[in-house]
Amino acid sequence: SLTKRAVAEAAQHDKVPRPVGFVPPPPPCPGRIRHFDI
Amino acid sequence: VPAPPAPLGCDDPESEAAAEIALSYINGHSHHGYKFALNRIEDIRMVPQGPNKDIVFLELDLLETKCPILSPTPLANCTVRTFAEHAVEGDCDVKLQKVDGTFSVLASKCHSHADSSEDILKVCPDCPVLTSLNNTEVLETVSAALNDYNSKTTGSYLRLLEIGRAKIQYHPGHIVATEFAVGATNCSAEEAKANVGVCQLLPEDQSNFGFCTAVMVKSPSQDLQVDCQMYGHQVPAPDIPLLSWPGVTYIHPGQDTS
Repeated sequence: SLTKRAVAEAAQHDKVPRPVGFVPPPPPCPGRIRHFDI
Repeated sequence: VPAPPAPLGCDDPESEAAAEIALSYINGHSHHGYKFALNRIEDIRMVPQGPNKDIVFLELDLLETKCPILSPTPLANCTVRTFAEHAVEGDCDVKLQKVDGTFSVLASKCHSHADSSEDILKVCPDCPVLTSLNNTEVLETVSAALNDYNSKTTGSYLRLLEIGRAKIQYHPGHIVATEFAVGATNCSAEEAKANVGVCQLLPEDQSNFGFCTAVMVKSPSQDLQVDCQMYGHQVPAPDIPLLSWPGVTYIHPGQDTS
């Protein structure tokens, strides 16, 4: 029988184990600001 | 099946190279105002067109520099206007092609606009903000400044090409500050006094453009300061048609070019 698990619980179990200190790469765009942001 | 190449990042060296080609094209093909510098690569998309050929779509955020578009100063030496000096931002969409690793611009469309005065005054309540270039006081100041310069110069009579920027401060003191582009004519200042109608801008192969700043103090006491720098004859780059000046033009706060 299917039981509906709480999303948080499911997410917890399904989360891909990340190596300690893993830093997600910066989004590819938009790029860095060279002078100032208007 | 080989994995598709990872999408280009906006700060990748290849994106920076494409942006540099795009910026050089935009400044090289602009006829008015000031040179723009790159502030941010907003987005980049590369669409493969076959072996060693891609189409690249770039979105660029630019900021106006203090160098007039006709100035021979290299862009790298042009100072970007600060936020408090009332910055002007440019948004450009550029289409390039990349063939065998070489970028070339196919089309560009830009829109420039001054930052909002409210934003400036929030941060700097006493900073004078840009005013309309058709403002009566601005036109009077530019006219008085150019007449004053021509009455004192030993060089050729200068004609107004366009007004670039203007600010009016009302407190403390009533001050009008303007920047405008000028072109040398085929008259000396003396000849112009006799018959200014015959004084025409020099032909393309002798053209000599320059730039003036003028500050008129109206109160507490009257004063007018004018400074003009002439660039001397610049040999136009072969692929860029020499600027054709349709007479006096005024840049509006928002300007589209493509």
